[in-house]
Amino acid sequence: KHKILHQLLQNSTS
Amino acid sequence: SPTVSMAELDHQAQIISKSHLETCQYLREELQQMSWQNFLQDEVESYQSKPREVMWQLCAVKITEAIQYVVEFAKRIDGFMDLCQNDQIVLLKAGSLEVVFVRMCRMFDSQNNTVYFDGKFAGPDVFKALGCDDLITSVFDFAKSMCSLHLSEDELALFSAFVLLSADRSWLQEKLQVEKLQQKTQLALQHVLQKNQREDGLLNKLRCKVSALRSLCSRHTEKLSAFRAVYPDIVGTHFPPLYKELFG
Repeated sequence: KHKILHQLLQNSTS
Repeated sequence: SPTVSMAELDHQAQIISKSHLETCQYLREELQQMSWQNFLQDEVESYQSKPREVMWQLCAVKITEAIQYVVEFAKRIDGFMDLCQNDQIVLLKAGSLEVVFVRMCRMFDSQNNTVYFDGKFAGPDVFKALGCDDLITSVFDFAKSMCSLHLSEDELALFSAFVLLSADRSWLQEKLQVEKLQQKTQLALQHVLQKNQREDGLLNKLRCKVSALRSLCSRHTEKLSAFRAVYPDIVGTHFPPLYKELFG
């Protein structure tokens, strides 16, 4: 449901 | 709290300040350098004559950009990524726009009543085409009153984290965990306010801002649903997907 938010949370912090 | 040491509060304050500075989108010095750049009258008029949906889309894009920085801020807060993913999403869904409004005071020029937007400083009249004059006035008033508190970057960072970690959001699964984290952040904020020798009433003034933020965000939601009722396809096809996820 919150695909993009999930993705942003999973990306490692740059 | 006897369970949190001063060293721990210092550590929490440092991590949150660092996270804020790494993710604040614009440095204060950059903004100061740009502060003389106001929109000229013909530029203001060109924003005002944009079709309503075009101006909405532009603002949705700008809000979404700012929110992406807030997500990065959240991820760097000690303890945030230890929360369950449901709660991370709940907190960001409810709080990311509130943090954008808090951060807005860094980009706000109180003397001219302008905010940095789309490359220059803009007054409320720039946003006329949105058809939300009352909301825009409230957002500007909020920024002005936040500015009048003259928060330092570390105070602003901790207040932003405090807002984001609100334990009273609906649909949290591990409310107690969030409560602990928010409590620790509040203690760190108190600690920094004391260290910076701020006046006693400041924490209470900041607590009052929490309800103002909630009201701004619920009014943004109302305005969006009114807009969506008239332009459902524009929202569906032209608005940033993250914006739709957060406010849809």
